[in-house]
Amino acid sequence: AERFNQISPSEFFYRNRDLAGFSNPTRSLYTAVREFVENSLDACDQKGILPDVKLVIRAEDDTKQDPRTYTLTVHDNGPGIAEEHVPLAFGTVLYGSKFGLKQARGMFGLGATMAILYGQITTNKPVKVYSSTDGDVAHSFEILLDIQKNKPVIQKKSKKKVKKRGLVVSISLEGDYSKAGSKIRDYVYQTSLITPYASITFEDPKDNKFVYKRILKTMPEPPTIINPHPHGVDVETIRRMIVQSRRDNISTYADAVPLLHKALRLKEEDPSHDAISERASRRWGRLKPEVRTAVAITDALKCNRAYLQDITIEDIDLDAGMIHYYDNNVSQSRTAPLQGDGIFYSHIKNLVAGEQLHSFLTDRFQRIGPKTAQNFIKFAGFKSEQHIGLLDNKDLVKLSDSLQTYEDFLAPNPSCLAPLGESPLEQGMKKFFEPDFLEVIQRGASAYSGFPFIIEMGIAYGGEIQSRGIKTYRFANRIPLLYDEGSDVVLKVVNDIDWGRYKVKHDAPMVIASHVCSTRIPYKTVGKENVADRPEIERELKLAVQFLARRLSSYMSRRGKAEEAKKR
Amino acid sequence: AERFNQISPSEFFYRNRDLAGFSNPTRSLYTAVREFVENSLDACDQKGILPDVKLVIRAEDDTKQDPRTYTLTVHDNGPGIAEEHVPLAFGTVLYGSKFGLKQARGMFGLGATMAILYGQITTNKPVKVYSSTDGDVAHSFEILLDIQKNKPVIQKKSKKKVKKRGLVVSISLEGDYSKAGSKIRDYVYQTSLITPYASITFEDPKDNKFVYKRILKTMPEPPTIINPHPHGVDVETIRRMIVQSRRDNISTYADAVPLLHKALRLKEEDPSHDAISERASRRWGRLKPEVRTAVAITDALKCNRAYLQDITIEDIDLDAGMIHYYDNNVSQSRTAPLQGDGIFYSHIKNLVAGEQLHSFLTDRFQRIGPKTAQNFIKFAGFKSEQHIGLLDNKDLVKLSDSLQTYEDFLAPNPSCLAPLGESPLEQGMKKFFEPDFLEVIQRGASAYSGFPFIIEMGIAYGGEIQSRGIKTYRFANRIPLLYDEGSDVVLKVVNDIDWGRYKVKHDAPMVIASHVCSTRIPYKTVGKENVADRPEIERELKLAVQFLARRLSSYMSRRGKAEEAKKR
Ligand SMILES: Nc1ncnc2c1ncn2[C@@H]1O[C@H](COP(=O)(O)OP(=O)(O)OP(=O)(O)O)[C@@H](O)[C@H]1O
Ligand SMILES: Nc1ncnc2c1ncn2[C@@H]1O[C@H](COP(=O)(O)OP(=O)(O)OP(=O)(O)O)[C@@H](O)[C@H]1O
Ligand SMILES: [Mg+2]
Ligand SMILES: [Mg+2]
Repeated sequence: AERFNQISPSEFFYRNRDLAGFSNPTRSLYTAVREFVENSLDACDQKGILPDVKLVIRAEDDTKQDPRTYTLTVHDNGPGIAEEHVPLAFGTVLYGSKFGLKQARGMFGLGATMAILYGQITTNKPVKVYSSTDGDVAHSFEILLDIQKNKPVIQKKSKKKVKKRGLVVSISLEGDYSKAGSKIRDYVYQTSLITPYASITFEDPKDNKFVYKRILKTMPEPPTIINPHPHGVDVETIRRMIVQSRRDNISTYADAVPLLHKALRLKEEDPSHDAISERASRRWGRLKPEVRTAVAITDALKCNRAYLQDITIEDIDLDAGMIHYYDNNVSQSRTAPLQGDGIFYSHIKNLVAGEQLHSFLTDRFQRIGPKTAQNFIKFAGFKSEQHIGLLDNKDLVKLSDSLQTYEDFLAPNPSCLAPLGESPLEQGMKKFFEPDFLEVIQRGASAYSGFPFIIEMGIAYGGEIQSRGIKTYRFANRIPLLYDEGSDVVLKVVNDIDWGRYKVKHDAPMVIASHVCSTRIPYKTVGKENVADRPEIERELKLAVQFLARRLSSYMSRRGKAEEAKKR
Repeated sequence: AERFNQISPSEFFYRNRDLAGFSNPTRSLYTAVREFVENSLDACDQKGILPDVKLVIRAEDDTKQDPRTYTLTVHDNGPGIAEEHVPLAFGTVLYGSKFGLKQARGMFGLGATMAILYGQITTNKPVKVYSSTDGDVAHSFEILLDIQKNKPVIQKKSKKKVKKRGLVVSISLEGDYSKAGSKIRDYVYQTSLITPYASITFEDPKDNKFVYKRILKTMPEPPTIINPHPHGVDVETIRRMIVQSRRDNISTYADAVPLLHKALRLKEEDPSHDAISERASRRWGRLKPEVRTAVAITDALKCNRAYLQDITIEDIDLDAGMIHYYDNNVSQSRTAPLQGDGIFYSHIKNLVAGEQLHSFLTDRFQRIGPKTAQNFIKFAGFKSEQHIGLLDNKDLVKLSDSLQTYEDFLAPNPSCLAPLGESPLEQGMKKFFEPDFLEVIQRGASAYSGFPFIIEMGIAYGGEIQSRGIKTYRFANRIPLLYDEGSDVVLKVVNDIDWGRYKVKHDAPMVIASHVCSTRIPYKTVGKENVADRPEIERELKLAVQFLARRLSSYMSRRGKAEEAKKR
């Protein structure tokens, strides 16, 4: 007989760690640096803090040859992590704060934990974390991972007084700086280019110090979380939105509990549920919806007012005639039968039927106004008053398909994006390349599969540029991508251009910097090194390159004419 | 404050399903076909059953345009899945039977569940599974996935009489056959090439029937699970092997329980633990180790013989003076204190100290004989009698590093591999290409990072080959790889060859079929479409190509001379 096993997600990524960029000591050292630096920058961006990030890599034993043990430490002045979240944030895979629909470098809830895992399996040492959220006290932890169970094991924990807020994370890991060093230096250099408001310091194993001071003192607007766009839905997403809408609707009773006495004009201090039900049925017409909900629940659960505040309604199953709720007093789920008639039951039926399709569309999605909702409902073949809780399975599929194919929704709202901006990108490229020619462009917001994105790009030519031949710097959500360019959509677009037509020779001293921002970068791998060629993204990149290439071409002509004039 | 969340692995792969090959209706239809067909072939290979696999794709509504809803069904004559495992096998991500170190197509415990997930989120329909393990009764299930909780929800379940053993799985999903069709037909065609002992039938949405009958009636030897090779270890692997060794050692007491009476010459039917302890200490010298273990445990737990059979020892913590065990009667973990002296305690101390390093190496690893173990121990700076349970953290790292770097271990044992064989590969290529020239080679077993692998390759030229220019067919563990060739190591190697030197023109009617077999194919993505360029694999591929290219070159010269002779 077959022996079946369930493995945890940390076990999965332990066995398949090359999928996450931890394939050998060279690549792993690079990936570990990235994961920690990107976490620090995300944390600072989130809170509008001008980032000061320090990266230190030291060899444990200078007499050993590569590959050998290194200590990797990253310090930031960010918001830190609250004491109760530190062990899980670093000790659990698929645990994080970046799962919402908003632009950030992180998205998987994996990165830091994978770096720590790699350190642990090569050196057996715990990760050290120092976190201060208030600049007064820091909590320090030493944590080992239980890889099979996907949970942290705290080895040591203490507190100390500090003067600065922020996070420090330090691991020991087997790395190869002789091979990874130049990639790491490029990574720091390019991060500084795309994050001109961040100050980054890098101390390498040979005690060299690379300092990149910020050239901007203003931060871009932090992005905000937004509702899903209709083009990004599937049946599962809609089902969850309907469940959420029902839960929001039902849980209004919690606000009603303090109002019960007044609304029902009850005399007793602690009225029985019979008294509540009886009084409520007489005043039913004058009761607010949330009060009605509270009463219907006390009636079904046969409980008093105080009990209402200790429970959470989990689900209402009309077919089975049951209410499922969680009793916080005993930490257990319970069930109560629903009486199949009367005003309380029909109120509960209404709760389950839920809001109408029209308000569901305008409230829970982005970019659907009342008129658009109406037109869409007609297109999809529903009625405006359709209650979302009463949609059967076929309807859900019809709604999902129609939302994805309806063409008259407005393009997604880009306030969930935080592009760098043309001026900061230009200043960054100017500082790093000191070119003769520099042109940047920020395209308007576009979308793929309902995910908004913006392309920013710059071309620099001549001046202090040392390299020969088009050198393409790829960025996504302000992360430099240094590997796997062969299967990245940006290289595909750049190579498809006939540069000769724009007067660019094959050994031109030219640099292209391409920056894609999105609530969700379509990476091809968990290691976040290359971007998939979604048609919408490819098209926007092409338009950006063509625009900049034309500008470059005019410059090349003018320059050509000027040189000829000189010769004459 | 940051809102932290834990997401389940199914939720992770739902959100990031393009990582697993489910990026759009075209690709998803293709990937779903692959996942089910590869499961059927794996299951048959496992049990030495000549596979009969039938793949059926039907459009639900022929009047609709692509992309539209399809029903995808795969039937096999394999061993089926036992009733109790069906819901988890198909309804849970990271659950499977292929996590051991042995060649198989599957490796992640994801594939089938992802296809079912994609079907569910596009059509809201449950998967239907019919499984018969005995050819007499089939269990049929309709299963929906709870994606947030990573568990199956059984909608329907029933039994019926059948005449054949095997599995049928059927999903409804949104697909685009107009775009995916040619890739799917190529996949079936190439699967038949690399699996010449399998009969595959494909019924497409237009009612075409493609039949590929088996051309071989013998199956290759099924691979066997083997011990890890020392080059494949890290500290985590060694730690787990030590824990396993300790558990194996301790759990021998279970065999001793029936022998206790006889060994201790006990008169009572159910002696008290005092009686057992007292009798045992007098006969200690004559007791077998497993009997001593049983006695030491009854003494620590102060229990009788019957109780011993209801417990499982989980851990022994000498520092804390505790035995942790699981009581199956009450399904709870319990703890008992360990008395710190006496013969029972020192026996327990020996159990914890564990086996000696020498036997640990020869028993638990592959390819370490007694002499090699001795030389290795000397190289690593340990003593032969070192007890593995007493290795401290520094020692574990030293042992791990030494195992990885010691160069005199034999190459990994390839009995865990199941290559196709030169003759089957040749017959397959002959049947499919009917070429003028055909040469195949199977390289000897090699290894990367301790994982054994074998390269098989064939070059076919002329004859009925229609394509112009070198066409490379890539296979890994008998799976055709049809996407992302641009970042696959095989294409890299083929393109690096200067084919002109071998008299091959750029429009030659030539085919290369490359097959990599390994206990672990280093795929770059969860979607299993391209293989990473591990240096050892790249080198073996290069040697294989060069060998075949030289043979082709001689053929081209002979042919060239023959044609010249004709002309004259
Ligand atoms: N330097 C830091 N400052 C503040 N919070 C941090 C820091 N580093 C990590 N975190 C928190 O820990 C969580 C887990 O980090 P981790 O890198 O594992 O996942 P992630 O960044 O969410 O996603 P990804 O895997 O894509 O990097 C983050 O979501 C964030 O909330
Ligand atoms: N046709 C089949 N016959 C017998 N067993 C099967 C069949 N299909 C699936 N299984 C069982 O179900 C398990 C889960 O299948 P699934 O495809 O999800 O994972 P996997 O094949 O182990 O790994 P991978 O994700 O790499 O495909 C398999 O490990 C296998 O034991
Ligand atoms: Mg991160
Ligand atoms: Mg599978």
